[in-house]
Amino acid sequence: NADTTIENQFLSLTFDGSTGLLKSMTDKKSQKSTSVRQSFYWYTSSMGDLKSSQKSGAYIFRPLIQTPTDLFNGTSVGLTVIKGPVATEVRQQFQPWLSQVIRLYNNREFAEFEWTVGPIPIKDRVGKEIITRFDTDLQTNSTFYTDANGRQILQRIRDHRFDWQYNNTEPVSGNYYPINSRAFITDDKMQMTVMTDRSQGGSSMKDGSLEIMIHRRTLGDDHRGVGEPLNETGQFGDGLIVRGQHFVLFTSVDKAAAAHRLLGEELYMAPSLSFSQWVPDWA
Amino acid sequence: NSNILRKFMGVAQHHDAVSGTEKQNVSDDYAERLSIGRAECKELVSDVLGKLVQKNSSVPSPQFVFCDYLNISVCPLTVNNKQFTITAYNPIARQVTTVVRIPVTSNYSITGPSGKPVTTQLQDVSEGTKQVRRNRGSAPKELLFQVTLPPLGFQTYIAEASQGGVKARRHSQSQTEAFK
Repeated sequence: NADTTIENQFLSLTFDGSTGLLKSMTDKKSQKSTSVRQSFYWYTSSMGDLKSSQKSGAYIFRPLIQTPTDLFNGTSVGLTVIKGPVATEVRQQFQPWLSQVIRLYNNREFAEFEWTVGPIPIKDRVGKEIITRFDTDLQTNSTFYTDANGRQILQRIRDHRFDWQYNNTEPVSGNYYPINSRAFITDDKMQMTVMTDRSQGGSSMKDGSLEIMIHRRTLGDDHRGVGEPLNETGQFGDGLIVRGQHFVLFTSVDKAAAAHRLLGEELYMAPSLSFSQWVPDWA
Repeated sequence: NSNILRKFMGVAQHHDAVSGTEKQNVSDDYAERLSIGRAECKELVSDVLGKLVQKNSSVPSPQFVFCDYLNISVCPLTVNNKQFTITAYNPIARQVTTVVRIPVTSNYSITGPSGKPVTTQLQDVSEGTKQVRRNRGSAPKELLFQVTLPPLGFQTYIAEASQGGVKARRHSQSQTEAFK
């Protein structure tokens, strides 16, 4: 039941000995740490209620209950640690259809979270919208940041709009914003930035927390024009499996912008790999 | 047909394609068009790379293939050959160092562009990967190594299956600790 720690030159990640969940993150340069609980959760897709007949669907995210359900099974994610000269990784299994690998590479500043989600089970006839959530002890004062098309970073304040009086009728989805390449939370000293590999939606529903939606499967049409539920069954007929990555930076505030700008460029224009059976004579 | 991907990318700029609010059969059509465009584009890039790497114009230039499912450790060329090359192209105007992960069935030694061996890490693929790739392949392992690429340029690394002896000692087998 001892905690497990993996580290590289920049980051140290500690995993809880009993649950296997991420427990804390340390920036080795500044020697600053934060407690982090990272897990996956699901929101129940609304099929309409007494307040409104609006369903959750392709256009609309509308959870039935405003508190998501934890996909951590309550006992352990069966942590497996693999250490080698190029990378160290931990593997977690949350559900039979939900797993994650967290990697630290030599001399790379970020931690890579690779999640594999799906097919989302719908035998209970309940639509589900899956999120990953990082809960830290950063004092964020209702504020978080998302990017607009990978360019300008915009400040977001929970339950607030800068331009008009905000009447919050949808506590969760009213605070969701597009994340095209990155989102971050910060206090005066430290910043946690999550870089995405695709456009997603996300929010900070409480201070120190950052959640990002990674997969959805809804069973009702939201009546905005598409005319069908968001329920792609895929090649095997049982629903899509998605795999994606989040690259998490935890740095001091003064180093954060340089770190996420450089990494963002590398992710957007990643090296392309090609293979050949040809082996050159000069080899 | 070199502009075919551009045409299909143009089609996919419709607001429904960008936001994912199209009907399923429209989504399938977008996917098919992009797949056709991508196949044409891969052929073009393969031709260009083949000409660039060729040192001797009297021999035919090599053909390059791309593995679309590398994210789930599927690549028939790396799994079925004892010797192959990996060429990585960097589109950024500064040097980039990154880690390459390729599916393999056994241990390989990697020789870098300078002719020196590169440190590698051989490990089993995760249970999640085995589950997600279903019928697309069965490489039980993946090989990791670091590549350093020049600005707006490429490097070629050579992989050779190693069976014991000196080559095998170059590898560091990863340690697995199962806690639960």
